[in-house]
Amino acid sequence: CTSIVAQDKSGNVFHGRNLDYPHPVLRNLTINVDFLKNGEVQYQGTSFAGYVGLWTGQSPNKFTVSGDERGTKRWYNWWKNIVSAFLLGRSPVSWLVRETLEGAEDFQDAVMRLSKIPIITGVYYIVGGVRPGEGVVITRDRKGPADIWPLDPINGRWFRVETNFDHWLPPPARDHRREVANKALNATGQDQINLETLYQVLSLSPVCNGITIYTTTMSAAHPDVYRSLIRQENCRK
Amino acid sequence: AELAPPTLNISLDADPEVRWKPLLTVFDKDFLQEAGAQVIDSTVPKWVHHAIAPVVLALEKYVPQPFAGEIRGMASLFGGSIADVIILNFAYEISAF
Repeated sequence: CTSIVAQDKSGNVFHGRNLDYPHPVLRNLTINVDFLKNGEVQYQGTSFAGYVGLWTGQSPNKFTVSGDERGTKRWYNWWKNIVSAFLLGRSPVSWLVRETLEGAEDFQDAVMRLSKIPIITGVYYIVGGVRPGEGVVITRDRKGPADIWPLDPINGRWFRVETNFDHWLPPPARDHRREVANKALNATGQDQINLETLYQVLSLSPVCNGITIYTTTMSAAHPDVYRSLIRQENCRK
Repeated sequence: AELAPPTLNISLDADPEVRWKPLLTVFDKDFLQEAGAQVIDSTVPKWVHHAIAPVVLALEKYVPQPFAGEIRGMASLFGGSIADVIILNFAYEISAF
């Protein structure tokens, strides 16, 4: 997966993501879901038929969120996931996204919940808000945050790119998604970034690749422009 | 061409067991069963699937609400086993093992 949170020169925050999964049948199971309370949209997201969690979603006029897989090299720690899940009763990572979309008051509250509430296994949560500077990549361990990486537009860090590796470490040599996305965002520039140019960055190979299922672009301050598109052949190498 | 996925309205005011019923206005039950089986086959080795299915079923009571009700409702809607729907919903955590 690749998630990007970026801020333009006027302080608008944009959030985009590619969801990658090596099973093409998911293209035929992808759905947008509007969760309603008293007939009104309380939050919305993109998911798969049969799956109750969310990896992508927005709470209108509050915040947007996406989740990216965080792999672990310590495979022999698999038993800790089982203890986390069943003995400690922790949430799957996608359920915490949904619970946060349902319960968080604003961007700050969402970041607190997504950082601190124990989950079964590690993940990256990317969150965008409605005010300038409200964008962050949260690197999660089971118990809490391993790292918080916010936007820092005053110092020229107007975007953050997260794929599936800790941002402070180089990605594997074979994986060029981070490099290509960083280069494309710098070439686009802060004065030209918007949901359309963000979509173009997310459409570049190998950011978009043969296992990209869908691309979502969203901005919490403008909930009506939430858009997910299922990627087809043109996204393949 | 890139297509927008279908949009479903899910009412949080409805009981968790029935709130995902609108899925059947968009998807065929047989297709959902078949697609679910494909995802499980590609995520969980067959022998592991057979071994953990009864264990997962026994652990169903530890799944919190509203997710437990929603999962039970999905299984009933698709005509599949609860164990398989739980496994699907833990696909990320299982693949992280």
